[in-house]
Amino acid sequence: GVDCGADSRMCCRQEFFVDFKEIGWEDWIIQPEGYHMNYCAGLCPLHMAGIPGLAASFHTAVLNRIKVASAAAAVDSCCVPTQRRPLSLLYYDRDSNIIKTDIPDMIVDSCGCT
Amino acid sequence: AAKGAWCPACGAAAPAPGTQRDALLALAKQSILAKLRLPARPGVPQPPSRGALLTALRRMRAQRSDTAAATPGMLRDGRLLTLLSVLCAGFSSSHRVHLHFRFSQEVTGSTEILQATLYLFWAAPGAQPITVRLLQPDPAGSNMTVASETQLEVQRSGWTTLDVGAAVRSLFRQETPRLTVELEVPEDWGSPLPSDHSDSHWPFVVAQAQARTPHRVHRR
Repeated sequence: GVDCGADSRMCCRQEFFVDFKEIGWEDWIIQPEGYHMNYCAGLCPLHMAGIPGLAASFHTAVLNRIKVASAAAAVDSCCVPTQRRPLSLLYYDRDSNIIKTDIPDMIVDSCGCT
Repeated sequence: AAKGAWCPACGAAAPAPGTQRDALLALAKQSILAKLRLPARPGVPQPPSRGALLTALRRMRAQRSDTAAATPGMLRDGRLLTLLSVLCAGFSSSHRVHLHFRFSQEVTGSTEILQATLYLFWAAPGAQPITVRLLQPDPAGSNMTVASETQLEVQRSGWTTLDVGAAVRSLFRQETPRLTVELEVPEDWGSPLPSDHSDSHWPFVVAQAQARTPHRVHRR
């Protein structure tokens, strides 16, 4: 996967960190101190379709040429998460019980084009 | 979309950075609450300091792994609860330190205490022992009476534990479930009280309790 830079236009992973103290949630969420709500952003031109990130290899180069040549089969390709991991939370519930929960698929680790 | 560009999906102009950040923060809140199935963020009356709580949780886990090994026959059917009460108030005069620990009433009415342990952290213990008194409200008046008195020897700095099971058990039969511990400390000892809110060595009580099974009435 590719991480977005300042002027990235192609499909990449944009990092975004939510500090629980900043949103006033540090009193009921004990751990962690924030949430990496990364997201996918950028364009998916035809030659990047179907590639989970820029796999710079001979095979990719060949595939690209075939796709460009067959531009007639233009298809919408979207920049979406291709790797995600859980968010583990330790928090108080309404009755002041201390709960530990692992919420699946909450943190985006890499993005790619459909 | 990049700054000043248009959004490829809906064609709208890219929002100003501030607006975009607020929207993402709102999305983060909504996403977490939805996944936890909470209608709104819970309110926590007086949460203990995070450092103190994490230290207590780590000590509890260490104790639970020892206890499980020592008493393999412990309840495994999910009715076993672990209650944690971190110091809610503490006052010290020249030789005496008073520690107060609260338990919520919903819990005291529905559980039976199996065991309870008081954890105290001493940074600089002295040679002589200290006197630990467990106080409970005097039914006749507003004073406190001594439920039990123990001599506690501390050989080295660190955490020290004391069994307070009997005191907590009797506490759970009272109106205001609050455990008061009085420590008589020689001159050369440091105080077990945390120096400030960021200090993570707050005294705390861990109790193992069993949820009371509902009273079943069999009719013939």
